[in-house]
Amino acid sequence: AEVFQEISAADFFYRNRDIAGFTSPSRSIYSTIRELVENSLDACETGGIPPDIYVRLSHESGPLDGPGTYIVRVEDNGIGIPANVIPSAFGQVLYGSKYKLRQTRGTFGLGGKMALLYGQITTHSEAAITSSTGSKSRIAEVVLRIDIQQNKPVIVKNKTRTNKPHWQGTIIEFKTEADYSRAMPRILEYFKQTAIIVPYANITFVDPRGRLYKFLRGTTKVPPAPTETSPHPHGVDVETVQRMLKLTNAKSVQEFMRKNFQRIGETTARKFLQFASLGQKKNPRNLSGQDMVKLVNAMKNYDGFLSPDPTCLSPLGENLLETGIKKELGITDQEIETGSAFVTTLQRRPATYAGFPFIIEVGLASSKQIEMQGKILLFRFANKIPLLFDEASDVSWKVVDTEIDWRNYKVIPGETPLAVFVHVCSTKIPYKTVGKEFIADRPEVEHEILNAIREVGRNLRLYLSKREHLTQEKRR
Amino acid sequence: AEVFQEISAADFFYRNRDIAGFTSPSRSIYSTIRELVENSLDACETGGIPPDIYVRLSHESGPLDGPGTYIVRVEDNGIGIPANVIPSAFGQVLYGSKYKLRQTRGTFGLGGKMALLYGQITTHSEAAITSSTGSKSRIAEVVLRIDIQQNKPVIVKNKTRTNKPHWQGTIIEFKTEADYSRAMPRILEYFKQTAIIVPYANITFVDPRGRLYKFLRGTTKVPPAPTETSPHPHGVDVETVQRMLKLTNAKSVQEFMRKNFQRIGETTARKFLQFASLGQKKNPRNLSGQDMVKLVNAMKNYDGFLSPDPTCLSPLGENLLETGIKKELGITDQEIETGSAFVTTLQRRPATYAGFPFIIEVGLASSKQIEMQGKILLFRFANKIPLLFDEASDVSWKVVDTEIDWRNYKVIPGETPLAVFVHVCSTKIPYKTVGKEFIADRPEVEHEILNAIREVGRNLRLYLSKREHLTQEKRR
Ligand SMILES: Nc1ncnc2c1ncn2[C@@H]1O[C@H](COP(=O)(O)OP(=O)(O)OP(=O)(O)O)[C@@H](O)[C@H]1O
Ligand SMILES: Nc1ncnc2c1ncn2[C@@H]1O[C@H](COP(=O)(O)OP(=O)(O)OP(=O)(O)O)[C@@H](O)[C@H]1O
Ligand SMILES: [Mg+2]
Ligand SMILES: [Mg+2]
Repeated sequence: AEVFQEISAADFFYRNRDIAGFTSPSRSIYSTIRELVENSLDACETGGIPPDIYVRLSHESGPLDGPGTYIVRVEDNGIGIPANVIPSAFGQVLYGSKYKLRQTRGTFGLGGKMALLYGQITTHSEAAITSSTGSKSRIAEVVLRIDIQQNKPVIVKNKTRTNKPHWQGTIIEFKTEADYSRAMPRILEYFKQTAIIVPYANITFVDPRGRLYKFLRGTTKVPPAPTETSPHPHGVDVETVQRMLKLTNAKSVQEFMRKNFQRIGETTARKFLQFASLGQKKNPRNLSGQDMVKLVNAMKNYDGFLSPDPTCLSPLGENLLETGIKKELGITDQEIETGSAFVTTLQRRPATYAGFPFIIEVGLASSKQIEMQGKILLFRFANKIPLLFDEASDVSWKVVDTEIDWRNYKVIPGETPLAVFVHVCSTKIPYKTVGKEFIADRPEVEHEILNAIREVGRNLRLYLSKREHLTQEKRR
Repeated sequence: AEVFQEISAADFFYRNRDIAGFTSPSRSIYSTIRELVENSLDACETGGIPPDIYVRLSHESGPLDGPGTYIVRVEDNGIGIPANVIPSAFGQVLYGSKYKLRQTRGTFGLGGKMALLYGQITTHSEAAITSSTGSKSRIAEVVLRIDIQQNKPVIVKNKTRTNKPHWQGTIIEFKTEADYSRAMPRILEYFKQTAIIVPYANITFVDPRGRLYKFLRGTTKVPPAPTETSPHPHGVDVETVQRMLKLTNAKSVQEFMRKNFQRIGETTARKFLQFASLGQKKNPRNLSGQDMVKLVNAMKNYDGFLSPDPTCLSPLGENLLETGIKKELGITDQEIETGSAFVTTLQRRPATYAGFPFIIEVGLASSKQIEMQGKILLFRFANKIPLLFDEASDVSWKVVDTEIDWRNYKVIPGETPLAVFVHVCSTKIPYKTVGKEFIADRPEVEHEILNAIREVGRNLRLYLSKREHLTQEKRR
């Protein structure tokens, strides 16, 4: 007879940790560092704070080349975590502050826990979290493990102390099995690319040999934090509407539409309800299941709604992206002026997929310094996170490799020195896995990336034609 | 101030249903059908029952081309579900009978719930489950919805009735939004490929226009169901060992090793504990955290263990695979005998990755009937499931497209008529997502697929050389 069993969310992601990017000791130390750094960057940007992030990886035991035991420590000057929620924030899978409609790196309520979990299952390590939410707050010190089968924290220590230095921020430290020598190139590349896409952050990395890497900020201006938005009517289904109906105090369906969805005024609500042929005076709490289905289908099909509000997004901007690209590729302003190098960037207008707003930013760079390896050099970013793995499965690669005719832009793919940068910003990045390494080819997103690259491609073509022309002139 | 929230596993997979293969109305009806059919096939094979599966998709309302409302009904003659667990089996995410170390299609405790959930959020549908676990058991009739925020079933009806027809099996029925016209080619291809890899199953499909498709069994012999196995010492970590230690009644570490892991006898246990330098007489319950880490690391590094026991696997076998390939490609025995077509299959010996046993089966077929489309024609299977999406991200495609030098085997990729079949069987298929569409390039798995194709490639080369030779002979 079959034996039935329920497992917790923590147990699910423990058993399937490879799906979250924790396959091997080398891949896992990369995932650990990126999950913690992304938490720190979110915490700083939310507070409008120029991020100062310190990452130290120290070797404790075992071989230096190959899997050994390491100590991971990440410190930030972000908004901190209130003492009473620290245990759940780090000890309960599917718990967090990013289940909102606004652009953040975090989205699943899982990443930090996975990092701690991997350390725990490889070294039996406990995790120490130190945090303060403000110069006037006390400093919380929590040491915990995760009870994986129950999906809850096991508190080893939980106290607070006076905040003499008036510090605000968070420190995370725990032991983990890691293969640093194998992961090193990707970890360093992750920091370098983070420096492009987060040019207002200082990141310091101390590696196991004590080497210090500093990625200094190029600007102190932190963009305004994205603000939470209400759902757009194109992005809902019966479940979302049902939840809204339970909580609403609206007296009519018209008021319900205006209060629960973004950018719906009296006129739009009235016209929509006519289109949906749903009575306007009806009490929203009296809507039957059938009415809800009718309402949701009408919402999906009505084209009179305003496009989604993009204040929930926080793109980088064309100037900062250009600055970051020049810095990463070592292109000087002089080279740009004399025409021996070229950079063009573009921010598209907000678009949507499934009711979620998104913005595409792209950049193209041509410079003799770019070493071509027989294929297009592509840099991918999502919500200011560099994506370094699974390029072949990503929508940007699909566009760049199969949908752009590069000869149209005077480029021989893999030969002409060229780097392509794609940044996708959204309240819901269509990642294909919880490991956040590649983006699904949602038609609207694919289409926007394609159009963005075509647009900057024309600028590149102009530059390459000019240079070709000059070269021919010189020969005569 | 940040607002913290916990969400249930059902809410997580509702919000991220695209990760599970429920992106659009056309992709979702494909995922719905495959998840239910895979549950039915598992239920039959577990009982050694030749599967008779009936799938009916009927149109209820809305356009016939484009998203409309459909009724899905799947019936099987499998082992059924006990009445008391039906609500959780279909109403609680991360609940099921397949969290064991044996080869099954199901693995996450999620698929059936996702199908029901998608129907519920698009049409407010409830699901009707009818099941009996044996001719002597009563028939259970349950109607339920899923409370997504609480991750528990909401029972609308729950009764049993006398089993007059002495029936055993399961019937699932619910409404869902679907775009059948768009999904049809893939759904039919899924059934066709299932017929190759499950040649002992009868599948009947009635489509929305009332058309009947019958995929008849080629044999009544059902392979023996895989048996559950204990973990292999190479596949464990501190968490798994800790759970075993809590439950064990072993009086010594040596007895603990023998009782909890597969294929460890007295001698192996004794030699291993010498290697691990852990006292043999020690009470396993007195092992400290440090001891556990020491034990786990020693297990990973000790190479004196027997390779994993493959009775937990259930491959198809070379003969049945060849039969299925000939049937799918319309190759007759006469064509094989006269040399105008060729099929070769191979089952590799069991191998392992991360302590999980796996077996690779491959097939190559060359026949004038195979229309080449400028690229290698690849059929992928995992645990007797056809994988139809995300080919470019799959380890088999990586091997076939970038690691095999086909000219070595007298094949011009994309021109020479050739079909490649790869079947991976394991207690844990290294899927990259919960949508079960592509397999990660775990080095051991990639290596085995490569060696398997090279092996059958030599047979193909022999055949193609012979034919080339005969063609040259004819010309003289
Ligand atoms: N360094 C930090 N500073 C402030 N808050 C933090 C920090 N790290 C984690 N948190 C809080 O803990 C929560 C859980 O983090 P976790 O990484 O597990 O999930 P997430 O970031 O919300 O989503 P994701 O799984 O996508 O990373 C966060 O939502 C955030 O509120
Ligand atoms: N047709 C069926 N006959 C018998 N048992 C079934 C059937 N369908 C589902 N079940 C039972 O319900 C459980 C849950 O099914 P579900 O598809 O949600 O998860 P799973 O098959 O275990 O894993 P996966 O998410 O990988 O499909 C199964 O484990 C099985 O015990
Ligand atoms: Mg996070
Ligand atoms: Mg299933």
